[in-house]
Amino acid sequence: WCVPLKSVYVTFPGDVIKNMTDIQLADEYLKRYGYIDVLQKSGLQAVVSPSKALKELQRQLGLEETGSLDQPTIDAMKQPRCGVPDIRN
Amino acid sequence: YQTFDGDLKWDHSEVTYRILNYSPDMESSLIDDAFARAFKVWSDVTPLTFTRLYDGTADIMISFGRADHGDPYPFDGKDGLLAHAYPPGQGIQGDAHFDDDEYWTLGSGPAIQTRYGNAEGALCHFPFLFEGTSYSSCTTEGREDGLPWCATTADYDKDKKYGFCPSELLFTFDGNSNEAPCVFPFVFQGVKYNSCTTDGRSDGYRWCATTANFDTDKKYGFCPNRDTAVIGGNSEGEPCQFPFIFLGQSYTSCTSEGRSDGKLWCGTTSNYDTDKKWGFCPDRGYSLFLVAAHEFGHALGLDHSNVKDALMFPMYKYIEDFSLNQDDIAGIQYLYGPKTGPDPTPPKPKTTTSSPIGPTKPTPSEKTTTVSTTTDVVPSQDACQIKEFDTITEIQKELYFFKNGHYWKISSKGERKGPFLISEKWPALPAIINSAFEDQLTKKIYFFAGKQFWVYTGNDVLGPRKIEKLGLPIDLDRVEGAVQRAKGKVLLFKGENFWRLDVKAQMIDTGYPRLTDSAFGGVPIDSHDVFLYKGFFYFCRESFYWRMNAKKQVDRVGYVKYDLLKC
Repeated sequence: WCVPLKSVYVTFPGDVIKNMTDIQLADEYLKRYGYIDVLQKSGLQAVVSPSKALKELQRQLGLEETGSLDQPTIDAMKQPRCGVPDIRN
Repeated sequence: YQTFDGDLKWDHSEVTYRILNYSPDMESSLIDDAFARAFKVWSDVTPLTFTRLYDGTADIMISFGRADHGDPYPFDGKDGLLAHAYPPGQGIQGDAHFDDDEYWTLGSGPAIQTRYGNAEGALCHFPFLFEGTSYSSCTTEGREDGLPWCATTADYDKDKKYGFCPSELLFTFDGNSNEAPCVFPFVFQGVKYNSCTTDGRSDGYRWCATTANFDTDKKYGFCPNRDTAVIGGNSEGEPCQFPFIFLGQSYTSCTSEGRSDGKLWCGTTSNYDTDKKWGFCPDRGYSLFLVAAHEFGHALGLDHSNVKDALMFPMYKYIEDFSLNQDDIAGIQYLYGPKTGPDPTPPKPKTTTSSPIGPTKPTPSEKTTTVSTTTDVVPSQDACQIKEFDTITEIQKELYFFKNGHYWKISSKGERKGPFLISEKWPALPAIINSAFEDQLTKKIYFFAGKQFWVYTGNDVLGPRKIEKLGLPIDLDRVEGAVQRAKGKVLLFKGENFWRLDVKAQMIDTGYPRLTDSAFGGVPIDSHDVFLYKGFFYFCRESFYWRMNAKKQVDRVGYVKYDLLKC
């Protein structure tokens, strides 16, 4: 019984949160909370590199500003939080 | 701290709020209380006041919803995004929305307020012992009516303190049935239902009919979640079914198998593989108070802070003994300034020889009088303009307010009626009543005025009799408060003393008076009115009340006018 079980992930009906990769999670998080795809007053989208967006997120959340999708950043993205964007669009 | 662009803020300091609906996770009274405490976080450090409205448009409209809930920012199921709010302004601005796919608690597990029983509305105590077995959730053991119950102390066998847990068999919420319980089976669109259902709704809320036929009667309410109910998934509100089969394996407890996020879930039928019915298992939940205090910060004009210990930091963290961080205080005071002076107390009316109040208008009979909402109001007959009532008491589950020959009453739905003439309903009584109570056993109503008391049984009256006949001191000039206790006992208050009256024996028990301060710490010893309402003790001084729970903790201080009188 001590042999590790081989986990099988399934898609649960009605589950709003889908199984997603860390990169998908980060992409959605950065968009949702305003770190990328920022609309300028001109109406054009400013291009924000993922690294810059991650750094800004890490600064906001008090994490080490690595600019990369490291484990502390992924963990922070999985924490429960307020839905109001951190960066106003 | 940060504020929104342009320093958005309310242009008035008397901010109003309205609770549009409730979550099935907690009793409405606990939700009301969590929101009130969350507002108090901000009113404690600013000149802002928060007044609850029960209809119409308030500055801050509060609601619970799931996924797509009517604005452009859908919620995301359990965990993740918990709530959001809009900065001050008209329309949706200022509103606060809470994701009802979360499990809302007071932050440390199920917060289950009991009803009925003998615990006077105390919270369940988990775990508790019953006949030697330990229970960590409400149980129907020991009962034949299927009503879940819990003990409110650690050991039921020793203390015998219990109450009933929320269930659809006990009450519903919202809807149009005034909290009536579900009636099973009920008919909806020709189909018979034996349990709460989400059929006919797109928001996933479980409901039931409160008569046998919804199609004809249209009476319904929403089902409160039992503490054993799953959260979210596709079976919200259903209990786990153990054992259940998942991918051919049998599970006798919640599992995280099948999920990459590690969350515990269970099947709500015996076979997930065939039925695909599931939900998340209850956990500690999120503190509605803490999340609401954060969201109300947005609704007042604060954006997210990057100070980790600040309330306005975007991530949720449970704190047992919450206090506002200096960063939050600096932020809100940047917008509204600091609180000035002591807590507001109303100015005392000047004594004049000529009353500004006109002659008393003829008062219609109780049957025809409704809420006084016209602008042409005689102050003496407008309950909302009365600073201090002669007495307040609960009679037949309605809260009565007496003042100078008149009375008003608030129904359990919060509807105010009056004024009525005391002399029409209880003709033997004087205009000014100092105290009153309804005996729980006999339903007789006792009135105290000065050194006399009267007992009404329907329209029959006994009295006046001298209060010294009850064993109260001869020099006692009046009784100012009365609180019904179990087994025919009533506590009578005057100033810093209280006495226990044995209603059946019509005599004060030996060992009294006792000091109010020693038994009811934290309330004003000069309360001019004391009464019991919905299981709480209320001590009134001027226009304020101190509310004490069954554990004798002062859990709320508020305005009689707004909270009780619903002005």
